This record gives sequence, C-alpha cells and structure tokens, in this order.
Amino acid sequence: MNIFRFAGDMTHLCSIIVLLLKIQATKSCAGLSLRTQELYAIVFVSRYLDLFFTFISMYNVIMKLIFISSSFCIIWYMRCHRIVAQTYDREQDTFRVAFLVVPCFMLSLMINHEFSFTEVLWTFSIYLEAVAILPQLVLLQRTFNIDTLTSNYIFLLGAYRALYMLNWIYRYFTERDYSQWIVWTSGTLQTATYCDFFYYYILSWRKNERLSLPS
Amino acid sequence: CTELSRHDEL
Repeated sequence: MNIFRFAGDMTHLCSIIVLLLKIQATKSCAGLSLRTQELYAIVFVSRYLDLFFTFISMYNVIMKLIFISSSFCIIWYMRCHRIVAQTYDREQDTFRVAFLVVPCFMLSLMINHEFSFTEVLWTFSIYLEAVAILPQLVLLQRTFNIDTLTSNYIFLLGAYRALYMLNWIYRYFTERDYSQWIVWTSGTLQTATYCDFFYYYILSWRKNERLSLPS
Repeated sequence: CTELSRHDEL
C-alpha cells in the first residue's frame, strides 16, 4: 500500500468522523442531506459485501467495518436521535434518489468486469459513489445552509479525492497490470461533482459571512 | 488487472 492510498483512506475516514463529532457536539444536523448519507451507506454496504467472500487484509476488514458502521451511525442520528432528528431539513431535502440508484444499477449491469453478483454490486457502488453527493449539492443550492458542513469536513473530503487520484497514478506507474477504467472514470466524475459541491460551499460561506457582518 | 488489485482499495 502506498502513502497516497493510506493518506486517502485516513482523510476519508476523518471526514466521516468529523461529521459525526460535529453532529454530536452541536446536537444538530441542519444543512446535511440525509439522502446523501443514505446513498453513502448503500455504497459501503454493496461494495463491502465481499467481506463475506474474500479476505484481502486485516486493515481492509477493519476499515470496511468502520465505514459501514459510521455511516449507519450518522443515519441513526439524523433519523432517530430525539434532538438531532428535529433539526433535519426534511422539506428541503427532496432529491429523488431513485433517479441516481436505478441508472447506476442499470449501468453496472451493462458495464462491468464480470457478470456476477458481487462484481455487479461492487461496480454499482463505484458508480453510485460518483454521484452520491448530488442530493447534498441540491440542498446546499436551495438553503445555503452550511451549519453542519464544517470547512474541516469539506477539506478532508477533497483531500480524500485528490489523494486517491494520486494513488491511481502512482500505482499505474509502479505496478504491473494495474489499470482499472471503471474506477478511474467514475472517480474522475466523482471528483468533478465534488468540485461543484466545493464551489457552492464557498458561495454559501461567503453569503453567510455577508449576512453576519453588521451593516 | 488481477481480481485482488481491483478489490484491495476501499
């Protein structure tokens, strides 16, 4: 495992932990899209089903279990926690996730490495992760609310994307037979949707800054 | 690429 890959995993993990800590500390999830968080949970579950079939390393097993449980923990807070659930912008967070899930599933049936149960699900999770942030993007465009989305979270999420791309470049040049077009293409799209999200985050941040200044 | 290298990333 190279340093980019490891750092990428760590920043990804930290971004989720930061989000969880923020929710816990403020007892609020205002501005956070439950639909995006649920899509991430679907992504993790469908990708990490191979926990039951293939063993790669202890590191992989532990990280997969942490990703799955932390994403469900965020969902639990947003749906079930007595106080946090009341701060969820239910009326604004209306993105139809079926518009993302169904096309991604169709695509994974058509374009995959191997037509098998786990492989199709794995491919589906790769496609879905690329667009999973869209409900959050739409919520941000509607409300300009960045209460729960701290700059730490945004930075860590961006670092994760950048480091994973460096990891692919590094692996391509250092490993024989390492090429994976499905992951590269969706990963690039995912980074592009993240950049869009980042742009609206900055926009909302500046808008909020202006509002809080005395006139 | 091999089966393993494709699935060793998270």
